[in-house]
Amino acid sequence: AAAKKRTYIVHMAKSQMPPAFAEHRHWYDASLRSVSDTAEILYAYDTVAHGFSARLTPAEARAMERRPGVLGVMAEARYELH
Amino acid sequence: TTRTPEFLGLDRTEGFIPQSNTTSDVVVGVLDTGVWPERKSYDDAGLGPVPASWKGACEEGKDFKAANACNRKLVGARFFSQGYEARMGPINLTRESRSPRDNDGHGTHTSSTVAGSAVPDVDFLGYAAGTARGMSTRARIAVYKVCWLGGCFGSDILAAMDKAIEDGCGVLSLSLGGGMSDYYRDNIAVGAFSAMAMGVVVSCSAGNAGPGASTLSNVAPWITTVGAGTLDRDFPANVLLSNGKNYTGVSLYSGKPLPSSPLPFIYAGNATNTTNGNLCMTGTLLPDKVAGKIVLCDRGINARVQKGSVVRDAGGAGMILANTAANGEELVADAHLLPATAVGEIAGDAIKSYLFSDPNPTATIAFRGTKVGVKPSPVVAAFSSRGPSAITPDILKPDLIAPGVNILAAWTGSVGPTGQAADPRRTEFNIISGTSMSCPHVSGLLALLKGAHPDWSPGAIKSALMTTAYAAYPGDGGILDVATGRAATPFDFGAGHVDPPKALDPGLVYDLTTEDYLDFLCALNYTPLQIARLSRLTNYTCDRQKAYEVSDLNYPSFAVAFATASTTVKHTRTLTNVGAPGTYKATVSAPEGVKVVVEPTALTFSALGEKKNYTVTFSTASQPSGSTAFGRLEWSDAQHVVASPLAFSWT
Repeated sequence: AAAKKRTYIVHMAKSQMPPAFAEHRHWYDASLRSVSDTAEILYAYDTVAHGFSARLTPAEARAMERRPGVLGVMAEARYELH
Repeated sequence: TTRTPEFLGLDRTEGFIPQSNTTSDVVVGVLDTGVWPERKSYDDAGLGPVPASWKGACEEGKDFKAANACNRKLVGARFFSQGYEARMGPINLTRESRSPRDNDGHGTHTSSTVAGSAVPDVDFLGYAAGTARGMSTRARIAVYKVCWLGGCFGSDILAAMDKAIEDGCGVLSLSLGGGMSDYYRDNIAVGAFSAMAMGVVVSCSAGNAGPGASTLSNVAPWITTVGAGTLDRDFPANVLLSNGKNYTGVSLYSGKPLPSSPLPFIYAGNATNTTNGNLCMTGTLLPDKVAGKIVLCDRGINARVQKGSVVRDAGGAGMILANTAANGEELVADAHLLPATAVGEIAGDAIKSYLFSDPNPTATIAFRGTKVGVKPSPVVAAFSSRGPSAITPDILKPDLIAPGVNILAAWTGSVGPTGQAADPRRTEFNIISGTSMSCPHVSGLLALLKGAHPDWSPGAIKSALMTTAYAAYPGDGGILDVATGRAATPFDFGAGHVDPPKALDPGLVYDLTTEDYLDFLCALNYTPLQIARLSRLTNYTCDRQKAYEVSDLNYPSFAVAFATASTTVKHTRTLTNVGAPGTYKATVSAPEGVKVVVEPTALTFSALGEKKNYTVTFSTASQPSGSTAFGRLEWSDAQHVVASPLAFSWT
């Protein structure tokens, strides 16, 4: 399963954070935990995007897409120097 | 950068650029391979305190101590490796540093090109001597290391952009790119959208996938997409054949010269047992065939400088690197480890003809040093990626071109100038080429403009650079394309080559707001979720009653994709006065077969900041699919010329 994991960027609707959470990071953690027991947040984004990145299997990514407050789940792209 | 400031006319801008804090308060964030902070380009002499608004940091690593690295020039340095390490495994600390230190050279080169301090009396192995300096010497640099030996990953890039905006960067420079994907899927486009919305200008390299059509990266309209051209400097190294013919090549070789008498000369394809031996791939040359000889290698597949190493390792005395059809006449100078020169396809074919016809061919290479004042210049580099944009053909890309061929700037101490493991040399500066090199030229100019006009939006700043760019040589026809030898088109150079003295005083600008870009996304039929990913606006919905059109985006250039049937397309634009009151009149140079009508044909501005609308209607009869044509629309008050390229394609 680890070999099948890819890095995904999960875009979240910041304004839709349930009141049970005091901080967005906690909400992101809980959302991630709901689809994966092992995945960890690589980065939490707050300025140019709202959300986080994490290593997920394709099935976990699909499950994440269905979570409340999730705007989209994108596999990260690879870039090269020009 | 010992030549580009002069080539760009920056020596003529002194009176236009305020020496106030606004110019030195601009911090340019460079997302790249890090920095070698000990280079003199990061000397902070003469700079005032770090801007009070700066919130960045100088992150430490084993080989990167903040106290020694950051100063009033290099105000920030961070690194982002979590995405890279999650994908590729732990960083190999014997090969690169888990710190902002640049072990590659690329990031040091780009950041010093943006805003490096002036360093007098420099050269690269004796070539390109002069004072090296960034395009905005008073701006500050913050480096964000996002690229590692194994590549650059979107999660790291987005994290760096996130932090750079939070830190207080006013300009972001990214000399990297990926393939083509919809804006909401592209990590750079996503980050750049919010950056733009927060007043940050983002410039990105167009890519080096030219000269094929539709090969661009970083085509989002809120990004300044930068292609590459040459400057008026060359490094001639001529091939002298014993039949009396000589051919011009280029080289940055510096070392023991070839003997004065000609040497035996052989084609690599005749000195190998492998089918691709002509390319001088590692281990393919037969030492007994090449020992003591000059070897002609064909360009392609492996690195140009590696071919020289292969010849040298096989005992060769020198190398002539010949372009094939893939590269045409484009010549890129390299700091080869043995006497070598690069020649274009035409010369290469002629030299091969001699090689195959003379039973005892001999040759030598004459290195001529540095030549300036080369004409015509600029010409569009063959490698520079070309339009039209595959994502939105109705937005003309690239936006413009800037110097990107044979650029001297600071270099890492980790590797030699060729980047090859076999290169033991260490140099303070290096000369390299790519849209990676043209992008930071523009980033530095954007910083200059932002400093001179701190109240201008990112759209206005970009417009100023675009509408003042030139597309023709003085009185001597359009800018040429080295790939074809013919006049280049707006699909090659966008609005043209940057002209910073004029950009500082453009007269009028095509301003663009976040709202304009949201309308653009609506015109693309983006869903609310897709718009939210880009804009972070979760409650934004397009108005179903409104007829959104891509052609309504107030872009400083025009791209019209006609259907094959005869058709009419109308664009609406708004010009904002950023100069003195005056009346501007429109002139159009339209290609045959396209009727262009501008209404009104004159616009009078009586106050600073005043806005005026106009429409331009393009009509055409049916044309074969794949046809293209080009023109230009100019507004002029006799003092300023506000120019827009027109690019037409028939699908």
